[in-house]
Amino acid sequence: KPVSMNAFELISRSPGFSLENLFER
Amino acid sequence: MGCYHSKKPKSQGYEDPTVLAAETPFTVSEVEALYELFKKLSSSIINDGLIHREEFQLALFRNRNMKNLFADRIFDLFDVKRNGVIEFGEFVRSLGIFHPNASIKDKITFAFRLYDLRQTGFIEQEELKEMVLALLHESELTLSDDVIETIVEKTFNEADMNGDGKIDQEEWREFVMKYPSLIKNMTLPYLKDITMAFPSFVASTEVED
Repeated sequence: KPVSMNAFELISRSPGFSLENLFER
Repeated sequence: MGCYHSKKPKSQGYEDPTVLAAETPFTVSEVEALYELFKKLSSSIINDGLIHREEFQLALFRNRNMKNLFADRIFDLFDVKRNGVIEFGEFVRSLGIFHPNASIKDKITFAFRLYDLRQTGFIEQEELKEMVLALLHESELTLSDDVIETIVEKTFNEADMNGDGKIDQEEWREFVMKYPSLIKNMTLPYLKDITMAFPSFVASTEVED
């Protein structure tokens, strides 16, 4: 159920956190 | 010292790898490998040895104009001097927090500062809602206003243990201890293999001796 989602869990999945992309050659 | 130091001048903001290694979970070789990466990132648009916001966005999203609230916040936190660019020392120290061996405490603090959008020392309900809306905007997930409000309120009330209407650092720490997956994005396993990804420098320093 969407209402049982943890809001911080939701935002922690943003592509904005994809720092691993910095290492792509 | 070898010929490495005499080859070419280092960029503005360059710091001694031994100093950076002492202050972070990285070894000297790893800091040197990070310098290879830094040189690449800091010359992708403007070749000045500094990572500009657009270069950071380009590396993350392959698009220099891609706006993202969270990437923006990460850039701002990496830019410790707040001069609009990321210098080498700032880059290494900040990435150190994302190292698998970095302390959980540092990761929790970094995430808190990231989510404290207006830097008041607290995460407020408005900020949490703003971040959820930003996440929904960039994803394909669609939720009704009521559902969004419920998710934000429920999470906020659970984290705001003393009920004063804001989440402080200690409440955030306790909330993360309860839900450790919240800081999963604060660890980059890749950083353990950084010398394998950028071996050119390491190889060249080995032959010097």
